[in-house]
Amino acid sequence: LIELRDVTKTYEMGKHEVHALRGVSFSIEQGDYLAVMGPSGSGKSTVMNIMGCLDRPSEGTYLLDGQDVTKLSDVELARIRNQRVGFVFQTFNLLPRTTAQENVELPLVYSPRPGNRRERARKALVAVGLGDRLTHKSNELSGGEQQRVAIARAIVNEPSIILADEPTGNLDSKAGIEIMKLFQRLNDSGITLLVVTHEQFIANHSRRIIRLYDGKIVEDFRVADR
Amino acid sequence: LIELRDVTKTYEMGKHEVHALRGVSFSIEQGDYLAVMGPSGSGKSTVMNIMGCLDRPSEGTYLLDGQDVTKLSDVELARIRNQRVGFVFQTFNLLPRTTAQENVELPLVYSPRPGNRRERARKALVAVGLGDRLTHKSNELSGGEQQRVAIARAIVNEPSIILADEPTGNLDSKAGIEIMKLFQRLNDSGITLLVVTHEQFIANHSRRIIRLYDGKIVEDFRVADR
Ligand SMILES: Nc1ncnc2c1ncn2[C@@H]1O[C@H](COP(=O)(O)OP(=O)(O)OP(=O)(O)O)[C@@H](O)[C@H]1O
Ligand SMILES: Nc1ncnc2c1ncn2[C@@H]1O[C@H](COP(=O)(O)OP(=O)(O)OP(=O)(O)O)[C@@H](O)[C@H]1O
Ligand SMILES: [Mg+2]
Ligand SMILES: [Mg+2]
Repeated sequence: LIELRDVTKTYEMGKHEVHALRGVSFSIEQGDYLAVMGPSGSGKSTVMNIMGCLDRPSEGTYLLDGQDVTKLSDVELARIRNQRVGFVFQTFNLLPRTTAQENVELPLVYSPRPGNRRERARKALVAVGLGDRLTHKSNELSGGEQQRVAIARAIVNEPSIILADEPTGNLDSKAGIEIMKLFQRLNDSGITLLVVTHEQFIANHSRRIIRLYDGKIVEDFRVADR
Repeated sequence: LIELRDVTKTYEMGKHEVHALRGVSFSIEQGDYLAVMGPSGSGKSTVMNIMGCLDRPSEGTYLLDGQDVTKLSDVELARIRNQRVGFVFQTFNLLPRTTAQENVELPLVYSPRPGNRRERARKALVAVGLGDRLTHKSNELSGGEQQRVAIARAIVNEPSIILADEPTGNLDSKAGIEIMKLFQRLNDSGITLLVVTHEQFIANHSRRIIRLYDGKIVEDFRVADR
């Protein structure tokens, strides 16, 4: 499904360069469930953004379903992203003066699914425990509630791939467990799942862990049977 | 130093009310080191914002050094905030097209301290491990780096009270431990510290834990000697 070969990402900062990714290669099958771990600044969000078609590598290849995504135009990249990928951003990226329900409806505007948009959004918010927060605007929600709106928005159009960047960083253990159960249900239904996390407890819910260090992969192993 | 008596916070949402705080009372001595825990939406950020003079209670009293802060004007409240409180926001609140160093210098513009502003900002960024990221703008930093800039900004003018709302939510365990060591040094020097966290490991570094549930305090106990 996903294949990265020798992917690098370099930022030019005037006098010096930042090598966010220094040659990353791995492949992911449909239906896989991965955790991505590593220190702050090691390149996790960068590799997630490339996989989610939000960014392009500086060098290397990204094959999605065998298609070289690096060769596509911005418009084609955006179309793939809207139709196939659900992204939970590390900093949520909700529309500010917009309600929880409107934020979650947004992906359905770009990539419609059968059924009523408002009802789909409501169900996604109920699934993350926010059934009583539908009409709150983004700035009228707690940090963990905003994080859960971002999760609901990523799942509402039933994408085939979900990329979740630190989805439980602002959640207490009980709410975090609820999200893990939700992710397990989605994976059981065939959705491919990548979760960036710094918490080993969260990573242990996945079936495979990729660990980054200074822009390189230093570990890539299957989690013991559970 | 800090005394809250029967503090409530209610949001009017048209047809219904949200009771974010339902009568919270506790007191804190100078030099104390507290963790504040509780489920998502239980009122932690709300009570922190009131203590940091960023918000006012709907009812009840907030005494800071014996002075009833609820009676002050917005201008007086802002002055106390700038001079006495360092706040690490749950969503960082960095200025977007501004470098790490400029963001950290900002509190020193409003409440100058002796010495060179740029040098103080640089030292605070080195203390959180970002000595090589001074010139990166906020959007050129990883999530955990942004979080650490927010921490550096909160400590740079050596406030007497630091309120940190989920300061390690985006940090790997190693970076999180570094921040806990920094907080311990600050507390050793006499600074009063309140840390909101959902991670027990982080809470165990404090000397007292206050647990919120549905806008009320349900636990308030000293951590066993360590
Ligand atoms: N401006 C607002 N208008 C209406 N409701 C609000 C507003 N701000 C916060 N709330 C509600 O008040 C409750 C408490 O919010 P608060 O931010 O204090 O929670 P919290 O304990 O910090 O949660 P988290 O762990 O998710 O950050 C939440 O349920 C939230 O929806
Ligand atoms: N636009 C940019 N310009 C320059 N450097 C950048 C830019 N974006 C990211 N970086 C740098 O690239 C490195 C990797 O960033 P990335 O966001 O992938 O890290 P991360 O592993 O997600 O970290 P965290 O756990 O803190 O979120 C960081 O050191 C960061 O400073
Ligand atoms: Mg990141
Ligand atoms: Mg909060």
